[in-house]
Amino acid sequence: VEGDSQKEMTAACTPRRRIINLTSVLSLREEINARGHETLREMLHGHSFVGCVSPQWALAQHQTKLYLLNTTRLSEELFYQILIYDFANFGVLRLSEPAPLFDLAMLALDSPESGWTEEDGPKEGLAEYIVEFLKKKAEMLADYFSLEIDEEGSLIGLPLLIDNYVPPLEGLPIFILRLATEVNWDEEKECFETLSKECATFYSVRKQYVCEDSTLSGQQSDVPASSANPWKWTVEHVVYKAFRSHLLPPEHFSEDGTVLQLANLPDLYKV
Amino acid sequence: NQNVKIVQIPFSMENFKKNFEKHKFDLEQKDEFCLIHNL
Repeated sequence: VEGDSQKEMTAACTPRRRIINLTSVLSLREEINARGHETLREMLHGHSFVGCVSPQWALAQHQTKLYLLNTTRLSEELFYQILIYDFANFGVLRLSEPAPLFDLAMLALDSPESGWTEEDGPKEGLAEYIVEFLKKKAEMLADYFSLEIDEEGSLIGLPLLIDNYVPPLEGLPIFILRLATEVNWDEEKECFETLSKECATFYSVRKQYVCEDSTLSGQQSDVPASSANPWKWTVEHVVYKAFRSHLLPPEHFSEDGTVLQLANLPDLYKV
Repeated sequence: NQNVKIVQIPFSMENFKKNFEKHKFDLEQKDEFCLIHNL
């Protein structure tokens, strides 16, 4: 990873990219640019990584200042921007074994996060509906998002957004459920936007899906920990490295607690 | 597209289900709205 140039981190960096001229996608790119905050971008571009506090928080230094950064929000925005900028140009994370959407939907419906109650009807019926619904969208999902669903209704591929990063798969069931419930499938621009946001949330570094033995590199828990990089390594050397070159942070990150200045060296001298 | 990069990741639905059942969700992070009603 260290040897790669930063601009080659995303899988879309291949010699022959597909040129996207869809008005909807171009408009979403313009919106990202319009809300970008140049000072924050410079800070992320030139930061020195200090360390992870938790999966959600990390410390970074820039010039004379120390910052507390919300890795969850920053990574979510990073993946959203990659999904919009590299639209239809992703590599594929191919699952070694197909994951039946029905089983994933059932796992999600069994989770309290889904909000399922008996009034909603049998979970099996809802799961079957989700499978059939997503199968109808399979061609578009594969073509634009490298989200591959086979004819049997199983997930076989996910988009490769940045090299050496695999999303925490514990979030997969809820992601599948939310694809059916939270995406606006009726309007093109809103569809790409909401779908990208759901995908970005799934890929983000979230504390509920990252535990001490997580890797964020696709390793299963039965692999000896010594053979896989721990999640902290991935956050520092993959995610924060990508922040340097691939993230244009929105202005509100400086106001909503996503980026917090903890200390400034000249002020500490006074103390 | 011949230039598409493909990376295989190990996955077993059987193991995934076992791990998922063990997984404890952080209730503080839950979304408050009900997803099912949007189906």
